[in-house]
Amino acid sequence: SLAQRLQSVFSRLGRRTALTESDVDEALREIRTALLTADVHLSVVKKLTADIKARAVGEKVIESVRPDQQVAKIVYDELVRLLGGQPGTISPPNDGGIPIRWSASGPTVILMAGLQGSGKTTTCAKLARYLKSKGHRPLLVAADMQRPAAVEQLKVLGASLEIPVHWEESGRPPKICERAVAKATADGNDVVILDTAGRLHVDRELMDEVRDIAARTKPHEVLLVLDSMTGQDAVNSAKVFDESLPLTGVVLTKLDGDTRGGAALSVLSVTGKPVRFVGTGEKTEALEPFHPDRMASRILG
Amino acid sequence: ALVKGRKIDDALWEEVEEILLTSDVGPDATTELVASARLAAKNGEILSGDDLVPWLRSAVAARLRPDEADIRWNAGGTTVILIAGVNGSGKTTSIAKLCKFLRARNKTVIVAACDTFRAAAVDQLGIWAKRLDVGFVGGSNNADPAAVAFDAAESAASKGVDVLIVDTAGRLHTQKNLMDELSKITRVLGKRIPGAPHETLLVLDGTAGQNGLQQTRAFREHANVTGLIVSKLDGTAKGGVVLSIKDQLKLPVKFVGTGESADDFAPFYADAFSSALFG
Ligand SMILES: Nc1nc2c(ncn2[C@@H]2O[C@H](COP(=O)(O)OP(=O)(O)OP(=O)(O)O)[C@@H](O)[C@H]2O)c(=O)[nH]1
Ligand SMILES: Nc1nc2c(ncn2[C@@H]2O[C@H](COP(=O)(O)OP(=O)(O)OP(=O)(O)O)[C@@H](O)[C@H]2O)c(=O)[nH]1
Ligand SMILES: [Mg+2]
Ligand SMILES: [Mg+2]
Repeated sequence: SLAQRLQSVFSRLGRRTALTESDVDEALREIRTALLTADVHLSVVKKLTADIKARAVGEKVIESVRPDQQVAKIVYDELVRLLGGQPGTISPPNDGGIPIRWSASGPTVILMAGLQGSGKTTTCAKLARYLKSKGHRPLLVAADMQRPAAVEQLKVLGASLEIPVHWEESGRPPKICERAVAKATADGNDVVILDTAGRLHVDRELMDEVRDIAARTKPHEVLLVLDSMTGQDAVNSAKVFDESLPLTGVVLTKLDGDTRGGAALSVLSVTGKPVRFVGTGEKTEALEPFHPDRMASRILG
Repeated sequence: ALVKGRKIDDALWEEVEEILLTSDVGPDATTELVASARLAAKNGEILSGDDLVPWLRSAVAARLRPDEADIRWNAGGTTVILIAGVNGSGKTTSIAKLCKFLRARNKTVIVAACDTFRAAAVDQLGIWAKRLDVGFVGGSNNADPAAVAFDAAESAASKGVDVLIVDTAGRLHTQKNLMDELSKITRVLGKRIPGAPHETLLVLDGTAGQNGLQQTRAFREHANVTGLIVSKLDGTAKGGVVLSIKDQLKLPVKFVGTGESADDFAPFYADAFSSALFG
C-alpha cells in the first residue's frame, strides 16, 4: 500500500527537522505510481502531486509523527478535499441521507446518463426504491428504445418494487420522456426518473438525443452514472457529458468490487460535480451515500 | 503529438510516457516499455524521433500477438464456448456478435441463457437469438444456471450442433459464491461434453482501468480462461491494460467489440490494436 511504500522511502532517508525537496520528490514518485495504479487520470495526478509538493516541502517534521505518516496524511487530506469532503471529519453514519435537488413546483425530474453498461437502469430502480421508502411517489421512465429488452428490464424492476413505469411500444426517447413528465404531473408523481440508453460521448447523434431529452424535460438533476472501474477514459466521457448537458452530479457504481476507483477523483476534479451516491451491489437496496474519506482510503490502497 | 522531425530528448520520452499512461497501459508496464525503448535508442536501434513510434508500435504488437488466434475447436463434437466477465462488460452483446461471426462461417449455433438472475437477461439473449437465427436454450425464472447449462449441452450434443455458446450473469470477482457458481457451470458442462468448455472467453470492458488485470487473474482461478474479448473499443478508451494481462497472465485477446450491433466484432489483430494505441 502507499503507506508502506512511503514508510520504506523515509526509512532510507535520515533524520530530518524539516522535509527537504529531494525527500518529498522521492515520496512523490511513490504517490504518483499509487495514484496511476488506482486509475486516477494522469493530468489529475500531475496537479495533485504539484499541490502535495507545495504543501509538503519545508514542512516542519512534527515531533511525535513519522515523516512518512506526515506525507501520507497530506496526501489523504488532499484527496478527501478533492472528493468533496472535509479533511479531519469522519463521515456521518449511513442514515440513508441522499441529497436531491427538489423541484420548487411540479415533479422533480432526474435524468440518468452515461456510457454503456455503467449501471443506469439498475441505479434508476435503486433510486426509485429509496425515494419511495422516504414517502415519495416516483415514476420510472423506460427511455432506452435501443437495447434489446431494456424496457422489459425496467418494467421487471419496477414491478418488483411496486413502482409505476412509463413505457411506450415505439417512439423516440425525447418525446417519450416529455410525455412521461406530463403524465407524472397529471397523476401526482413527485419524482420522475429517466432511464436513458447507454451512449458514447463521441456519438454525435446520441449526444444530441440526450441534449434533446434534457431540453424537453428540464431536469433538476442530471446524473452521470459512472462505473467505478473505469480507467483513464473517465475524464474524456465526463467532460463531454458535462459540456453537453450539463451534469449536476455523479453516481459511482459497482463499488462492491475491489477496483481502487480513481476515476471518481478524475471526474470530480475535471467537472467539479459532486458524487451524490454510490452503488454497492446488484440488488435494489444496494444504494449508499458517498463517503469522501472512505473513497480517499480506497484510492490510496 | 509525436510529429515528424523530432529529436530524441527527455520531452519526447515524457510524451511517449503520457500516451501509454493515458491509454491504461498502467505505470509499471509503461516504465518497463519506455526503459526498453531507451535501451534500444542507446544501442542505436532507434536513431531519431521518427523511428520511435514505429519501434514502439512493433514492440507492442509483438507483445500482444496471440500464439493461437483461432477458437479452440472441439475435434470430437460440439465446441462449447463459455462467456464470463464482470457486470455490464458486454457479454450478452458479444455473444450475439460471435453468433453472427460463426453463422457467416456456416456453423450451427445454440446459445444458453445461463444468466437466470438479472431482470430481463433471458429476454435480451432471446431477442438476439431470434434476430440471428440461432438455437436458444433458457430456463425458468431464477433457475439454477448450472442446470440450464447442462440442458443446453444435452440439447447441443444430441442435435450435433457445431457450437454452444453459454451466456453467464455478470459477477464481480470479489463475490466468492458467484465465482464458485462459475466453477460449477464449467464442471457441469464438462460432465456432458468431454473437454467442455473448450474455450472460455472473458469479456473485458475496453474502458476498464488497472482492475482489468485483477479481474482476469481472479476469473482464471475459477474457470479455465483461454482468451479475452475486449469490448467497447469504438469509444476513446484504448484498452492498454491488455498488455499487462498478456505479459503477466499469458492470455491473448481473441476478439474485439467495436459497437452495439451484431456486426461490430472482429478477430484481434495486434498490429491494428498497437497502431490505434499510438494514434
Ligand atoms: N455488483 C454490482 N453490479 C451492479 C451495480 N450496478 C449495476 N450493476 C450491474 O451491472 C450490470 C449493468 O447494469 P445496467 O443497469 O443494465 O447498466 P446500464 O447502464 O443500464 O446499461 P445500458 O443501458 O446497456 O447502458 C447489471 O448486471 C447490473 O446488475 C453495482 O453497484 N454493483
Ligand atoms: N459501444 C459499444 N457498446 C457495447 C459494446 N459491447 C456491448 N455494448 C453495450 O454495453 C451494454 C452492456 O452490454 P451487455 O451485453 O448487456 O453486457 P453484459 O456483460 O451481458 O451485462 P450483464 O449481463 O448485466 O453483466 C449494452 O448497452 C451493449 O449494447 C461495444 O463493443 N461497443
Ligand atoms: Mg440500461
Ligand atoms: Mg448479460
